[in-house]
Amino acid sequence: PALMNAFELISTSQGLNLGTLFEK
Amino acid sequence: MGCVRSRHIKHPPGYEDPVILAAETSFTVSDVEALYELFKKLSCSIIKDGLIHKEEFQLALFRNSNKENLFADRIFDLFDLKRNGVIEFGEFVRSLSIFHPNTPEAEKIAFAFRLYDLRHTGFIEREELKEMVLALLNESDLYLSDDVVETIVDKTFSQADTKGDGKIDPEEWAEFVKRNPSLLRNMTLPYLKDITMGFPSFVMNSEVNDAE
Repeated sequence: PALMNAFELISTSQGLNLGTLFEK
Repeated sequence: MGCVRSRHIKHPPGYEDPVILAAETSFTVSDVEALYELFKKLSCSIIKDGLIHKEEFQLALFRNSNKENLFADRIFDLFDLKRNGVIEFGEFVRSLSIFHPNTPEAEKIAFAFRLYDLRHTGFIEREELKEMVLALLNESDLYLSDDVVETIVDKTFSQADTKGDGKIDPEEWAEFVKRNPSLLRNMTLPYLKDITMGFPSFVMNSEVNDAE
């Protein structure tokens, strides 16, 4: 993780996964 | 009121004509009508008023209406264009359009910038970036020492803040995203291209004459 881009880390948040809105 | 299926049709506050919404977004009229089927479901899941409240948004994202999440809060606030605490149908469609595969990348880059500019200063500042990393770690039940978090934030900032003034401006952000395109991955929802397949019942509720 020390080598990871902070924004890449952030982009894994479940709160940013709007695909979930479309799950039945 | 907005939760009753009816062909003639009292719409909830914030409803907008699908033809107009289609003209102003990446969606077709049928797409907008299909999105209305989804919107009705989301906006009546807890408070049956035809508006999406924060708890309903959290319920849809997390299956839990009480789950606090910094990033879901930011998304909700950006969708709530009128800033009145709820997402209306027109706001829902206009905001989701940013996530459409056909929407220009520049719009996605600008939306992501606003998402990460937590304090609305027009810049992504170091403290904001650290706050977001800590929120992500907290959400994921991951532990990293403060030294490691500082290292991640410093390294990212050194790459993105090319002017070296301690904050990331929209121009630096756009350049950084061009060098790291994976950062926009969750700004595109391929499913939106086939939204009518997901909600075929829109045909039954369509108010738009096919000839229009």
